[in-house]
Amino acid sequence: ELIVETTTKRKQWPKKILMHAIQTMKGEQEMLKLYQPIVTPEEIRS
Amino acid sequence: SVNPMAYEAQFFGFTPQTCMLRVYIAFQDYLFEMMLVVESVILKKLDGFPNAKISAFQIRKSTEKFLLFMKEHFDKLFGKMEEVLLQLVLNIPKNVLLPEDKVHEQYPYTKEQFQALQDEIDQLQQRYKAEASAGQALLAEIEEQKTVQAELEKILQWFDGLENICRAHGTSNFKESFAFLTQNSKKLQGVLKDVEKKSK
Amino acid sequence: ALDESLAQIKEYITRFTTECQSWDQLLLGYQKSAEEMSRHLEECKTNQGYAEPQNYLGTSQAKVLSSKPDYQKILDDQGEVFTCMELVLDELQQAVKLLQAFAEDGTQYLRGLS
Repeated sequence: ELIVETTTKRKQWPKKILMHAIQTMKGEQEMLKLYQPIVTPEEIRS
Repeated sequence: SVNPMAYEAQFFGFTPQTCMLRVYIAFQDYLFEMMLVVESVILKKLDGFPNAKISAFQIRKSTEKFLLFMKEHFDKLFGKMEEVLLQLVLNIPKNVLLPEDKVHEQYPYTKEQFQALQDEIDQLQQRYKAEASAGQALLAEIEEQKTVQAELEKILQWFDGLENICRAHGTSNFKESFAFLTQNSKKLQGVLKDVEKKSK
Repeated sequence: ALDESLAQIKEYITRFTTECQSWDQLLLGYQKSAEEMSRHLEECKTNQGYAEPQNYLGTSQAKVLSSKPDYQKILDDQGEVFTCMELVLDELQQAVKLLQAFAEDGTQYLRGLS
């Protein structure tokens, strides 16, 4: 049972991990696209 | 030595040893079943011979003996069959990669290489954010420059306005006008002195 | 031989159990990262992506940004121009008033004389 359980995980877990990794990377990419740092111009006194 | 045959288990979904064990148990169960069937047939036939000196107990003993005999032979033969099946059928050759492991064939990454890639990605993300921030800072500075430019233009406009006023009142050059005014005042002074003298 | 086999089996059990746990931890780790990333992304979308700016040192524009002039000082320095112009115009006004007064005096004197 333990051998079968372990080898099933060897076979299937990488696919699931890949799925989550892709989701994470796509999220990171989208966040970078949305990234808008706010830099306010200094007040210039007339 | 114990061989877990893990790669085969990964492919089949069961260990080859479990498979052989289940085949063995199936065969064994069938053997027991057959023995019982044979025994019942013999007992039935025995009913047809009421004067037979053979008892059901003896039949049972013989059945057990026969079963033992068959089991011993079966075990020997099954042992050979199991060896052949495990080596030649339920076996993945050492040079074979299963499809799910094909990715490791050409690009084996070490833990350090993976970490280096991760670090590079993090660095690139930081650099991107820094460049985006620098871009925004430059845009903010452009806004500041526009404000300063507008103020400086106001000053220039003020000077232009002053010049226009002077020109409108006939004075385009302060220095010249002032010099002219001073000269005329001196002339007037001279004339007045003259008149005063002549008047006296 | 039996003892040896048993020892091997125990070792395999330990190794496979550890491996199972490692796989589960790895999967859980990536799953959590993905969930956290989704949450951050939602937060980011709510904020419309607005964020604190990063440090500019080391960027391609670092030189330009670090040589930013003091715009306020540039404008403040123009105050001197105005001060100077105020003084000049004051002096001019005084001088012209003086000349005007002289012209009036002169005219009056000549009128009187005439």
